[in-house]
Amino acid sequence: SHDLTIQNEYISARFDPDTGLLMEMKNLEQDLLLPVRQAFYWYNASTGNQLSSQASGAYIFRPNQQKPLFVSQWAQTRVVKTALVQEVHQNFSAWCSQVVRLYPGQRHLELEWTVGPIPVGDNWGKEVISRFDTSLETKGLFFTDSNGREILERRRDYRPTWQLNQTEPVAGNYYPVNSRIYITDGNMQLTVLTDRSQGGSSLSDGSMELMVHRRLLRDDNRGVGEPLLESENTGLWVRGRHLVLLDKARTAAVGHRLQAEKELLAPQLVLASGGGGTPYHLA
Amino acid sequence: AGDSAPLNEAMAVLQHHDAVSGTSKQHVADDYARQLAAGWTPCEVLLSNALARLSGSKEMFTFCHNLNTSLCPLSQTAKSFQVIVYNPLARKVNRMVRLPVSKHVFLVKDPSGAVVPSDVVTMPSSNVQELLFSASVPALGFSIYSVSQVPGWRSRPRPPESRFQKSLSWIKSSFHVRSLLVKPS
Repeated sequence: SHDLTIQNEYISARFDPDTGLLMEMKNLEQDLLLPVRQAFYWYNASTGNQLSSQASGAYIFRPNQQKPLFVSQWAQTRVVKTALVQEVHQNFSAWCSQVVRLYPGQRHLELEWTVGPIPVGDNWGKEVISRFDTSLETKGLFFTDSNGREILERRRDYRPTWQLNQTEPVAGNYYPVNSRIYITDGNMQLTVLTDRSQGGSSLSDGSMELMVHRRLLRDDNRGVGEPLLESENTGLWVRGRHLVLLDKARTAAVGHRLQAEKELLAPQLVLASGGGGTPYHLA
Repeated sequence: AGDSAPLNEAMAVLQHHDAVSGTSKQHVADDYARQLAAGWTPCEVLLSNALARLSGSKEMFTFCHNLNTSLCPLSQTAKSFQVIVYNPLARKVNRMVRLPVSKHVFLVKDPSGAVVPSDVVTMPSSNVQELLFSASVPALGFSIYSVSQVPGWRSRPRPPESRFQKSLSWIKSSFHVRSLLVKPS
């Protein structure tokens, strides 16, 4: 069918048949529906400008413009549906792809992203983000965790402990995300769990972004003495996962806290050739 | 004899913010990776000894570090193998296990010997086969699943795209581009 949807008992995700991008998420159990657009973008890394010679580098994130550029406005898609998994494979470009997955019994959408090697043939350093855009009226607020324990309220262009004169509208609103970032309008909450620490922010109401990979061409003059540019000039590619949960604001914490523990302390696999091991006892 | 001290030491060194965020000079980042790799090897011995002791059977245990890129020589070549799933959480969990396998059909049995539902899924982008089955693992414990190839059966390869389909998907993709170029995005 032209309609691209994956679903299990609890969650359904619908994709735009024209662009292949995620466009809507439903929590079937709580009867919640949220239009969610997710895509990859990249910030053009600053090499210094008339305001400041500061370049984007290992220690400094400083895009040369506020608006990131699309990696691609559409994705070539392939759908896999079996009894044990439903997944949409999205191919955005030669260096950016993603698999959106749903397993039976799972109350979150799994986005396994693969980014890199980031091309720098145009002599532009690039800082790649995954961004979720929704209709939630978040009034400038978003929430990030501190080491998976305390959740901190963040307010755009604001600091609770001093009068901020915002000079970097993007980087000045980026915060460390160790395990989760979320936005809420008080009724619905959209949470993204990460499988590693990333930079994250909400630069406009209803929007949430996480930086997944960077490749820069200048040193930021803060001591490293070399650009954040993997050696051998081939560039690294990175694969990770974002788990997306849509819940009522009131009950969202149960969902993301229990799931985050399962991610942090995920089961470990060990293999052994089939049977026939030597009986082993202490003696 | 296994030993976890080298890995503890490496993890202690890697608390440095440069290690956590990858913002060191390249050769320092490479050395961080070297320390982790050197620390992991004696740890595998320690884990193997613990599993042999706890399961009462000394096996050649194998650790596949590249499962996230669908690489695992043992599961991709063996006709039968065991999957030991260890759960570090203090509560029972169910986890979908995904393992790269050869183009065959497999039978998966749980610790009690009962057959569990499994699937072999072909990854569209890489044509790699992955075996899926759901594992139930006790709190702070492990479960041993056995996997064996069903002789004489091969998994249905994804039907090759016919020339017509190939050209159709090409037209669709180029159409997308043209429509995006024409339509204001």
